[in-house]
Amino acid sequence: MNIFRFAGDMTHLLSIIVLLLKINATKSCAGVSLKTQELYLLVFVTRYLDLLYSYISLYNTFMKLFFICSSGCVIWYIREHKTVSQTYDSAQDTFRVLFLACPCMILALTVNHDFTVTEVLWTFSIYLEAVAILPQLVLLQRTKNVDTLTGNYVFLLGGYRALYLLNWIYRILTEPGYRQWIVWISGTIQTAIYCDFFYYYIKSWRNNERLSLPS
Amino acid sequence: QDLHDEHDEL
Repeated sequence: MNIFRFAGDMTHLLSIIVLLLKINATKSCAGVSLKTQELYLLVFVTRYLDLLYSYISLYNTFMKLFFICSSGCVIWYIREHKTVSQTYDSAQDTFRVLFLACPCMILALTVNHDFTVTEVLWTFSIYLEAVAILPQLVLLQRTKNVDTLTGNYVFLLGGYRALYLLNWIYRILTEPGYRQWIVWISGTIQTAIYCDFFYYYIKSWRNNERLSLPS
Repeated sequence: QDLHDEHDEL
């Protein structure tokens, strides 16, 4: 594991901690998309099925369990928590997730390495992760004056993807025969989706203003 | 082996 991959994972971990902190400290999930969180839970559950039959390292196992549990925890807060659930604005969070999940499943059934249940589900999770942030970005666009922690959460999530790009470049240069086209192409699309957000995030940060995305 | 390597990332 190289430094970019590790930094990427830590940024991913931090983004989730920031999100949980925001929800727990403010007892509010304003500006957080339940749809995106549910998509992430689906991504993690379909990707980490290998927890049941393959072991890579204690690090990997811990991170996989953390990602599954933490997204489950965020969903629980938004849906079930007495005070937090009242701050969820379902009227704004209207993205049709089936429009994302169905094409990803069709693509996973068509373009994959191996036509087995676990491999197709793994491929599905790679495709779905690439677009799972879209409901969150749409919600941010509808929210005037995004609160700082929610903005930081999305920024860290995007940062994690950018670090994974560097990780792949490093691996291409140092590991002979290393290639994974499905992951590279999906990951590049996933990172590109954040470009617009990055632009406005950095602009608002430099001008010392609250973040608000133009609609 | 190839397939296994591809799944070493999170």
